[in-house]
Amino acid sequence: MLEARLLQASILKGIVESVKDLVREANFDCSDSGISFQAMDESNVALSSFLLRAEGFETYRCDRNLSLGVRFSSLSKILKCANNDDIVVIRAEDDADVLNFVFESPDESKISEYQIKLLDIDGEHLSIPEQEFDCVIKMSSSEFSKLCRDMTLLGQTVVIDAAKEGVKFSTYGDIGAGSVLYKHSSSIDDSSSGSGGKGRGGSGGMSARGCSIELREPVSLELSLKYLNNFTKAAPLSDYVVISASNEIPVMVQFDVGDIGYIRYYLAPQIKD
Amino acid sequence: AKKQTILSTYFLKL
Repeated sequence: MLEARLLQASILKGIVESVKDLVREANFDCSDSGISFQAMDESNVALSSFLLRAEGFETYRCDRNLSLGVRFSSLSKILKCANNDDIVVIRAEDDADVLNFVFESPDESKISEYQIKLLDIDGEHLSIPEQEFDCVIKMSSSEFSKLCRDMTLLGQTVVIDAAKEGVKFSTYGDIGAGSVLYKHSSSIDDSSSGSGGKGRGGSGGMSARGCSIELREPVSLELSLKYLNNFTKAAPLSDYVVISASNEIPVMVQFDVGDIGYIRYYLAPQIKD
Repeated sequence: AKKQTILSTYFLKL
């Protein structure tokens, strides 16, 4: 059986909200090392994945590997019943057809129980090689959200050009064109021990618009803004986003979720026809 | 013109 106790419902709520518009249903793979998930959107352009490590839970028990097929819209509904600061216990018996949730208020004065029906899903997994990227960009997640929103006002795709001078995001459309250049700033690394605020409003003041860029080779990549905007739904979970890119392969966009794990998205690039 | 690629072009399906 699986029994996992998570101190903050907001983490699970946030993860589900940041995936549910990209993926309708998928398997949660549970093992003694944690809970993971990987699924593509219907058009096979974007892949969403997350990992919640066993050590990140207050208590975690998984006797044997389980694949729990869930529909994200159902999960989202159930999790709306939890308050952000509730403790969540997730429980599934071996070979069960339901997934049980217990929400406990922090003062233990209220305990709610819900369950959702599990689905049999033939999940299609992709084998994603561990790869070194030519360019790794780290910026505040709220800045990334604003950037994607701003670019979307003008165009449908964004071109990321990373070079020695910095990284430039540019777009164009019917009404005109726009670009934003970020120069490398090391200050972004200084504030990780700062306010600890989660995304909104930036963190630690000076680095809110900073951008750290590690570059091995210049990279130029065109990406769909529709998907990037979907990825920014994970921004409330993390102060920072890390965008890893190489020419002509899918970009990886990662949001670390506290000490418990991460949400990672892959997006296939647009290339010359 | 640019064409949207799909992930299975790059990653192996298991």
